[in-house]
Amino acid sequence: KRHLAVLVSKNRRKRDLSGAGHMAFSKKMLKWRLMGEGYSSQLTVEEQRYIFRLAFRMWSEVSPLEFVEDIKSPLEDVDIRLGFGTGRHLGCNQKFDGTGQEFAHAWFLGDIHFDDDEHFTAPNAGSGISLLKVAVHEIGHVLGLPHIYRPGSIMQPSYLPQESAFEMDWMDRKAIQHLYGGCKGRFNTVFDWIRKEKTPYGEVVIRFNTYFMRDGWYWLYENRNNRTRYGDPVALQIGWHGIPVDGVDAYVHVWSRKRDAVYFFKGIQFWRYDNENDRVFRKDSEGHHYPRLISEGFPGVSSPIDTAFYDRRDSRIYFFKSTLVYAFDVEANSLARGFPKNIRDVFPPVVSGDHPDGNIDAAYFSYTHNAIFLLKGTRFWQVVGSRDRWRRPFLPRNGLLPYKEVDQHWFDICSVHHTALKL
Amino acid sequence: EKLFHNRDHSDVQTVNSHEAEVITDQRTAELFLSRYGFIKPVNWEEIRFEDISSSGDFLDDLQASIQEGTSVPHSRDSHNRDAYNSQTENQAFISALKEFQRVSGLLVTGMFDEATKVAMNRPRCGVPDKEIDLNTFENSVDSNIENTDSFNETDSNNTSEAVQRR
Repeated sequence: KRHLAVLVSKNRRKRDLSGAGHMAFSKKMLKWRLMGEGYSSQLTVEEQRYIFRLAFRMWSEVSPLEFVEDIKSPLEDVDIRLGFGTGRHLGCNQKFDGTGQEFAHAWFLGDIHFDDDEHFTAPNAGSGISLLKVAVHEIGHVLGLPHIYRPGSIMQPSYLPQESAFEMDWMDRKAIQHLYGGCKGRFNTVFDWIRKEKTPYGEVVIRFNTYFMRDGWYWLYENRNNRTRYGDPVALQIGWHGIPVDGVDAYVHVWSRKRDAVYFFKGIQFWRYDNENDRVFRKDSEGHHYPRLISEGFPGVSSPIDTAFYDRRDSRIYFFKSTLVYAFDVEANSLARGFPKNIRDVFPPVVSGDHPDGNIDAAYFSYTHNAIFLLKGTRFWQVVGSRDRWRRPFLPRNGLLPYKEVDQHWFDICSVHHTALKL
Repeated sequence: EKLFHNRDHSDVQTVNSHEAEVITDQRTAELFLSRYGFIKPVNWEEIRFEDISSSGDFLDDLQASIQEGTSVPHSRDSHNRDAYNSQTENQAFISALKEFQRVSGLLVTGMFDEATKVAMNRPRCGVPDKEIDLNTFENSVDSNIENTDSFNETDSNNTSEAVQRR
């Protein structure tokens, strides 16, 4: 009884009741290890560790949890321990049954055991039992999820051969977020990146993709699916060559009849991006070398800036710095008359007291919503547009509508541990 | 090692003698339903902490409980009682079977049909489907913690000896 009590009390420190009243880990960063005495005889050790890294990362991509492989700490300090065994295994009370039927089991304390009599295979092997799928399922149990009988759920008790697109669906995401909450965090910048494509008939069509950036990584957000691209976040240097690897302050796309230029801003400098060659310009067609000083490219704008966006309605770039807004007329290549102004004067609150008051994180014009959003912390304010004023004429021009939570509008933009960025 | 000849281990052979018992009849089906909590919710966490040296496997215990019968001569009352118990157990089995069929998306027949047999023999996770609420389990352990602490305070000498022995 004493031994049981000590174990439960130790367990209690790791686990607590979540906000919803369910048992869950009480910390957001969890350590895991594939035990040396529990390697599978069917895959190389590196394959096994890679698959488990991927499995943990898949949970990290849809929850505020981060997982790090720990091969150095004492075993009792590791939160989740994984191992393979057959029959009586690893000091476990539950004997495996041999080939067939039970393929693994997991415990709330964090041990996951795989039956090495099953034919586990690497992802996309086409035969056998996908170790990745089983691992994701068992990690779900360790995190506190029970079996779920819904078709398509990763927590279904029975194994179904892996489909080519094995990912966590909406309901599974919400199930884990019910225990641990949604993913919150600030962003450096958010933008819709425009690209031109030619159809098979030779027509040029305009398409866009939405990107969220935070520090040294970014996500592509799929608006129609209400989630990020599978496998994101990605390190900045992978997708955006030449911009600062630790992040940017702003992204601006100046797009008018005369101009089509993409800029990234960081500190007191800015870069122009070459969409054709998918990297920053070292020297553009106008002879400008990059990076350039913001003070040279945009005279009158004080740097560093918080963020910026280009407003196609008036051909101005709006730069935000502390409580000030600088409206830069790109045609005149100078600050608009009367600027800088206080942010409350340019973007007044619709509801008194409901305003970000400066130090904006990101200013984002969304083609999906045809609206401008100002993001700060975990909240955002939508700027009153022409349609809003048509419906409610009393709304102030460029007013800020009451705030909403970012994670209730753009879902599951979750960080992963930096060691998981490169599997 | 498991025998293989190909470089990529794609022909690794499994030892056929070590195969899980196939579920073929009511007895094995009942074992399945008991193991995964369909007849009665399983206290999965308690099984985790059971002294492995003193207890048999959870499944072995189940098998024993299902196979063993009493050898007490039947009186008329005991016969009626046994008949009642048997009927109750059978109802429990059918009810559990129906629940399994329902959650598995099968036709709910209450009969151990071919589709149900196939579903039961599919590879699956060993965690029970129906578990006792963990909060209830921990609350019951909390009361043991209090009792244990008081034991430690009054018998510290014996406790330290016990610790040393362990």
